[in-house]
Amino acid sequence: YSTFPLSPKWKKEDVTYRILNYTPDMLQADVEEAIAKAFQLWSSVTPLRFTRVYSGQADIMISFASGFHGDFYPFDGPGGTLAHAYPPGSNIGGDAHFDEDENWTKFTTYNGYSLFLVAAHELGHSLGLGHSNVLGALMYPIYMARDTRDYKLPQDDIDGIQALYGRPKEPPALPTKAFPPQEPTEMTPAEATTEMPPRKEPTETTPSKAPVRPQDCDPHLSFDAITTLRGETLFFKGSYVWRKSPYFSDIEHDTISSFWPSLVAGFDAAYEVDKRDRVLFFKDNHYWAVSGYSIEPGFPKPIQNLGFPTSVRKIDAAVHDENTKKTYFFVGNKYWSFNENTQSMERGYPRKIASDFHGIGHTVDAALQKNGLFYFFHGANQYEVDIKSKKLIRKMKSNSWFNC
Amino acid sequence: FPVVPEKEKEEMQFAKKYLENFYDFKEEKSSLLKRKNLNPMADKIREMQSFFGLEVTGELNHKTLAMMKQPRCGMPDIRS
Repeated sequence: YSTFPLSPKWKKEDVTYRILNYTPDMLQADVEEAIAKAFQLWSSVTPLRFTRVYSGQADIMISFASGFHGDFYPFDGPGGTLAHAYPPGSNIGGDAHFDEDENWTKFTTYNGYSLFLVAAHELGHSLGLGHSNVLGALMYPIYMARDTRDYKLPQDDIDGIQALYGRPKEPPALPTKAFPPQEPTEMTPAEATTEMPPRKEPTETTPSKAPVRPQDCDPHLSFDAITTLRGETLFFKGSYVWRKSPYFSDIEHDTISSFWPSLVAGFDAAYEVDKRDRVLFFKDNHYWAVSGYSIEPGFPKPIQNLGFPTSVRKIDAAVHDENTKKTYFFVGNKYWSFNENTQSMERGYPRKIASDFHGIGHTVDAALQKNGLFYFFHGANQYEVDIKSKKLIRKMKSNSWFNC
Repeated sequence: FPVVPEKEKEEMQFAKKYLENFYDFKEEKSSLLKRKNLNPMADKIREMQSFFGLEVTGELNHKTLAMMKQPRCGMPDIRS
């Protein structure tokens, strides 16, 4: 934990707060409850008592605002900075400001930030705590979605606030509960840990060998689709994606929605055209184009736009050959060749997979081009194929990419 | 995801702003009296990487940039 320079703190135990305005994102009662519960976190471990006032000057003035809002720290629109608060003091001291451009929610969801969690953090500043570099601490500066049911103040924060104010005079009769049990549809604890996807555990440096989880090494593991993306490789299965990157040695396992919230998971096929910084995802008879995290406008489009007849209802797999600029689409026991330069399907297709790719006598679940080779996945197996000769080199387990 | 080359400049500007906001980074004006720090931004990146437990390289790598893009509190992590 840390405190501000000169460790400013309230010189009294009775601290007042006032909610100046409300966010339209939430019911007023929910805002009030979230703020009250946030204060309760801190009062449960200190001698401090917080009283809400409804008019006049309070020690801690709480407000929602967008952009420039009367201090030297304007907000920045959605994302980025969520809120800020000032250390104890007169006037603006102790005040907490929340960015109205965020979508605030009472609980943690995919579509917003938990006002309870953010308020609890900001009130830590209002009471005199700076940022902690302890991952998981409430005063850690990055927003971390978590399950707020039965939320308890982490020890680092307790140590910090008690260094300023001491322990409570009487131990709390009961453990503080952050919120009553959530509706089950809100978010499961497992989901709660995946809302901020690209973030890695910051305490990890670079382990020599990636930790391998049992589910990654299931010998029966199969994939729906696989693609490269800016040098990384993404393996899709249902709602999840495994992310293998040359930039970090462990394999990430995330929800697809954490990267592309508006895409419907369960892809049939995917491939990258790296020169265009574009990845195409296929599901049923539609496809989407993305560039990094952004979904290109105008999608989804029907796969017939690529030249498929209406009899083709879905794609099994797709792989792009960056040398020839051709993309192969696999549908049943046949494959099609699409010329990315002319954006048209090549004549003479579809052809039987087994006729051209010797040794591949079955459908293809997913396909990948990597290191100058094709990898065709079928169930728990993958087949390494020479791109030029189209000959089978070797057969491996599908999960061989996961350091099992 | 990793950045494409044409985005590098944009990312550098973003990182500079981040370091100004949260790590008290100030671009050094040339001064005859003061010894020049050849790469003050790298020093601040190191400071930020150290705070977050990232590998301390002084380079604006993928992990560092990803960390900078996380939603966060608007208070600085360090103060002058």
